[in-house]
Amino acid sequence: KTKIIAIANQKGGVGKTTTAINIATTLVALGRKVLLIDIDGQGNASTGLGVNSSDRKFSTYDVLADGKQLDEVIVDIENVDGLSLAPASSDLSSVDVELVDDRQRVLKLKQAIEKIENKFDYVFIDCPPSLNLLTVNAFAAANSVLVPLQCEFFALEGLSQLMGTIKEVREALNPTLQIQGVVLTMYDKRNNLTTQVEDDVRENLGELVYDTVIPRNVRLSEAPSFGLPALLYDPKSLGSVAYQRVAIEFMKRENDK
Amino acid sequence: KTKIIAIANQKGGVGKTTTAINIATTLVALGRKVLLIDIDGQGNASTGLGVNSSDRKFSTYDVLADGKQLDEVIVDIENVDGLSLAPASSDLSSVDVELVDDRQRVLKLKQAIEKIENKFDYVFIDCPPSLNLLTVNAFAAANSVLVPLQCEFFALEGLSQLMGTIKEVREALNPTLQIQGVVLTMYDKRNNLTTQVEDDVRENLGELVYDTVIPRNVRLSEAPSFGLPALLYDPKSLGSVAYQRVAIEFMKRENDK
Ligand SMILES: Nc1ncnc2c1ncn2[C@@H]1O[C@H](COP(=O)(O)OP(=O)(O)OP(=O)(O)O)[C@@H](O)[C@H]1O
Ligand SMILES: Nc1ncnc2c1ncn2[C@@H]1O[C@H](COP(=O)(O)OP(=O)(O)OP(=O)(O)O)[C@@H](O)[C@H]1O
Ligand SMILES: [Mg+2]
Ligand SMILES: [Mg+2]
Repeated sequence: KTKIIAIANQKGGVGKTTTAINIATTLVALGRKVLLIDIDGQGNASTGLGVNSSDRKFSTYDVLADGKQLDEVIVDIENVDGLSLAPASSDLSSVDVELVDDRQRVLKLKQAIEKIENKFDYVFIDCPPSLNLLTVNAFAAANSVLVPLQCEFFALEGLSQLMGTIKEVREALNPTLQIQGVVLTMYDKRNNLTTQVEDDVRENLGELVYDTVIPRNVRLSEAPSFGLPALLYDPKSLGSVAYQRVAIEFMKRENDK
Repeated sequence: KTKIIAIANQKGGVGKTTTAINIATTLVALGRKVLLIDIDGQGNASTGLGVNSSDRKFSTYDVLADGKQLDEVIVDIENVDGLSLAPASSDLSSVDVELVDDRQRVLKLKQAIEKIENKFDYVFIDCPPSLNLLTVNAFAAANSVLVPLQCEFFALEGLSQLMGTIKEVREALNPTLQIQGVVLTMYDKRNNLTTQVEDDVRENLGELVYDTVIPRNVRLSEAPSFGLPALLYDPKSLGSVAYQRVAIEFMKRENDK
């Protein structure tokens, strides 16, 4: 059965896209068939995998706003054999307003994924930094939500709002929606704030928090400028190794369910 | 004449809120009367100045969606004598949809600010990480836009989209809207990516880019957990000193216009 995971956190710049690209790539390296759906108007997951805006014939905007099939939008990633992508486009940022009169507006992505899901083992959805219609579409379509959490005060602030929205979608739209887990990102053990945030989160969320943390590592932020996941750009870097461990922990958690 | 500045960049986590809080505080320390308007549903600028969500009787949501006067929403910041804040609330994230049928929806903030602007020398607007109705409201109300730019590849990617939206608002709503400047944030000179981004931005945007850069400095991210601007939390820290210099460069650029 295909597993559909939204990667979300309305706090900006916490590592959603970096997590989506690098977990997806590791799972492909482990032989799984993976689709990454980019529903952020910035299109960072698309660019980070080498699919520039000029190469995107259609995008997830066409799926959500014009009823195009995901099949017609999906491209194969040249550098990562076995990874498919549904790229984003900048007009996604106006979808909220365009679909306001459509009673099915929160179910567009779910309906689109249902038609193609059997082709993949995992479908990941990279969300924008907001709790808008796009993120709600992802929550309605997903089995679970993976939450990258930057070890910073402001990032911790937003966690209860995020959990609240997940609960609302579970009650109104998707009764089986769960939290897949919380991954601590940009972890710097020399920094007090990091350990304070970690202690706080592990105390409140316990088992949900992954054992593996992602250290701050410049190779992770260099890789997208080459259109490559870190796993291909610099496989032995601290960042790459950490994401490989996170992907393995992800699969273990999925199998233990 | 009051100057109204939107602090915006749809890329998440680039330092918008940190820039808004610390420039506003420095200008107050230099004797100016400053209002900070928080229109991000996360409410980080409000919390970062010690105004927790339980202390916010009204918010900018009430101004935009219910026509409340800014006067009724503004609070004085206890720790920073002379700084006023219009706090945010989490229901801001549904404003796009709620105002969709209101023909004046992009001018709500502008109309609200016009009624109170003579009371302040500077009005700063902290924007959410998106190019939605809230950010368009800020662009319609502002004289100029200050753009914090993180020295990272993904952050650079989004710059042309941001500039495009500013141009659209200038042509449709606000003919005098300008770019006030671009401030490089989380600058780490040991990191190749930082200098590559800097070279790229200075080449393309020239004079618009501030001479002063903001280094990555942990004291900047610790301060908000005490409800204090860095200038009060640790005035001699590298981050604080850099923001004081940016604020002075900001005033110089405003006076030179
Ligand atoms: N562990 C890390 N170490 C160093 N840099 C990182 C790390 N993770 C992400 N980055 C960099 O930090 C920035 C923010 O990460 P990313 O864009 O993945 O976050 P995001 O949550 O997707 O942002 P947005 O909210 O804008 O969608 C990017 O420039 C990225 O390259
Ligand atoms: N120069 C800096 N050095 C170190 N940390 C910083 C710096 N500037 C900001 N930070 C921290 O980085 C994180 C992101 O900054 P901030 O929240 O100000 O960005 P933002 O653009 O307002 O984010 P959002 O897009 O979510 O509104 C925060 O945790 C903040 O404390
Ligand atoms: Mg992203
Ligand atoms: Mg902010």
